[in-house]
Amino acid sequence: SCPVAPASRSSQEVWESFSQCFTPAVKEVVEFAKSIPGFQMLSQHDQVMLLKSGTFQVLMVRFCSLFEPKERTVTFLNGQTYSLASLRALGMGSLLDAMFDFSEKLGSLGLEQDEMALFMAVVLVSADRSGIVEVGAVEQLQENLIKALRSLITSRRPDDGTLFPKLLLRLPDLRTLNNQHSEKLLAFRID
Amino acid sequence: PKTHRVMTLADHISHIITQDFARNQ
Repeated sequence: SCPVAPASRSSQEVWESFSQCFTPAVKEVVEFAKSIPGFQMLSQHDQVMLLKSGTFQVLMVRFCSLFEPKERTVTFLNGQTYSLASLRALGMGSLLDAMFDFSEKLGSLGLEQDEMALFMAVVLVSADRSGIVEVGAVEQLQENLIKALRSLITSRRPDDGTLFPKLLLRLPDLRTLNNQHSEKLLAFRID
Repeated sequence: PKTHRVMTLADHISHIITQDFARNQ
């Protein structure tokens, strides 16, 4: 909720706190997945595999709204806004740069909240297929969600034929972000 | 002295998901 710790906290404690913040966010993605029509019809094994592959990418989309690309600032959950420069000084470098760039591209599309939610569902079911057992079922769900997203976007913007293809082009960006950053190390204290 | 478990963000995500599904079985 806040990147700046009281002076009494060691950098180790700050890093533990930062690592912990991912836990509730991941749980929210699991709950979100369960609300996607058709997701719980997949085998439990395949639900787990999609979540393991896709959660980081869904989180990147969710956290976009915290980034202000023009000002290069991030708003944390405590309501405070910090510049990229000050966050870099705390050691939060390359992942933040990549998230700013992605936020700028996604933000420029001007999606409504329901469109973002449906896009996140598409992101999740478009995750890496290795380990999926019933590939056909996952592909059918992906196709249904993409059709729904296309229909929602084009019905609202009948004169803009470029928005939907531009949105789909964000999927490979997310995969790249995932490949580059999901191996970052977190540290959890063992009590 | 404190000891730490170090894991990647990917492994942490996997761990949370596995725990969630096991809890709800």
